[in-house]
Amino acid sequence: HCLQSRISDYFSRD
Amino acid sequence: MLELRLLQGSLLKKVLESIKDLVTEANFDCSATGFSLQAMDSSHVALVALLLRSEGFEHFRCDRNISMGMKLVNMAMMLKCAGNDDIITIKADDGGDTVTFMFESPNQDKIADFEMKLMNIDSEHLGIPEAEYQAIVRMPSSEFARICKDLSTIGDTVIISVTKEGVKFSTKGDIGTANIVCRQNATVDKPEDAIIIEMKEPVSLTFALRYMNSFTKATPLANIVTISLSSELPVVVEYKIAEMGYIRFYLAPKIEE
Repeated sequence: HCLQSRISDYFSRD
Repeated sequence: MLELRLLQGSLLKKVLESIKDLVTEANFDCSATGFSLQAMDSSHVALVALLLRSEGFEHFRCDRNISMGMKLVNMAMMLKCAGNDDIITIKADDGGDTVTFMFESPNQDKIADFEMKLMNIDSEHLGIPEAEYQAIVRMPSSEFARICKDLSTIGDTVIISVTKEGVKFSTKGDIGTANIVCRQNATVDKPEDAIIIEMKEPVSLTFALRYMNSFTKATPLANIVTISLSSELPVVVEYKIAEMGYIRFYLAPKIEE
């Protein structure tokens, strides 16, 4: 089964 | 004071049509560089980054950096009132709480202005580092849209795999499976029909088709779409906006549990 990752898992706040 | 005059107003109409269903509200930022936006969808799975460079506007006045919060469906509704050939001017006063969209017909016989209330939006701005991608696929945007639409009739997710054979789009659903392979095809008559695959290493990633289909609403903006893939990063689906900039959609992959 696949889990949906999130953008914040890859990019951090400026 | 902000005043941005865009001769090809239809570009802005198309931009809004392509993002209004993905993002509810967003801050449009204006600086000497241009008119830009960065926003995530409500579940923080996808991110859109838009840039319309100042040089692409016929007139670009932005006295100081300004961030304007707008509800995108409302902005899209107003822009729908502009004709496809209209010149669109965006105007705002420093510290004001409204933005005005002015539409001029090509022969100047009709001038309309629509004033929209701005809103305060607390949004976080993410740093998107420059990255080396394992594979970059350039293909006709209409072909990519067709593939996403076709696959979503079968399944909910797409596996995009790039190997030296080409790029494969696969899905699986209750009624069966589907695989579409596109091979590199650089020797076509028209460059916009070419499929070009730059692969450093094979890569395979899984994505939700619902988002991919949403990104393809930007198809009217560009003949070519660029899909950049890396196993450690969200995919980037980029549509270049003629002479002006780009709209980039980032989508976080689905990962094995």
